[in-house]
Amino acid sequence: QKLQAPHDEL
Amino acid sequence: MNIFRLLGDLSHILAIIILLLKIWKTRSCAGISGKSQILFATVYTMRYLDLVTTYISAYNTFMKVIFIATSYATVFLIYVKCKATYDHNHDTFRIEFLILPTLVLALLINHEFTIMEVLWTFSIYLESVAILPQLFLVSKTGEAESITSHYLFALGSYRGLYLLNWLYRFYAEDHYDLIAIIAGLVQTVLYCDFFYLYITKVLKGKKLQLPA
Repeated sequence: QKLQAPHDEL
Repeated sequence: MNIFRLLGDLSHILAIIILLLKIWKTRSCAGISGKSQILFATVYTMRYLDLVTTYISAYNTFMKVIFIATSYATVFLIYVKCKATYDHNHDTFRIEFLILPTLVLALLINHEFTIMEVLWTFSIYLESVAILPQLFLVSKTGEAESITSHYLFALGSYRGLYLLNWLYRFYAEDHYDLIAIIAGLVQTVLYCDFFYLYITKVLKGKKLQLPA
């Protein structure tokens, strides 16, 4: 899984 | 950015504008849960701390600033400017029952045990249940003004559209975030009962009134 770091969603 | 995420964000911002305008124009926050609004202000504050550490896009920064500013403006209107109209007798949901469990869950289940990441996770978990005081208030009074119903519908649609966005990103970008997806599912499910009443009643011009 690709981590969402940085989180690009609102 | 895909169409579902854009529509989700627009629906989210529309919900906030509807609520702010309703309170501003009528100078009344009757029927609105100040506690839900405090939770939302907490959610955006905790989640958008990365405003100062990470740049994503102008759109991203702009929307984050708008969400933080409008959520505090809403809380200010309810607790200061229109305090006299605030329904505190009905807004009795105990928010510590939402804050503490979601905080503990964020400490236990997160992508990475760092302050920023735990707070981001906390904001995701807390957002999924932040509407409960508002739904509780509606169920206590047994009805909601049409404008409040429109607000709730726009706010509920936002996470529903994000679910489509996550489905799209899973297939198109091979990208997924289980924490956001599961919390988003919970959040959307909480609105289902309301969606049903909204479609069967409010859209037909009737007031949202709960069956006795």
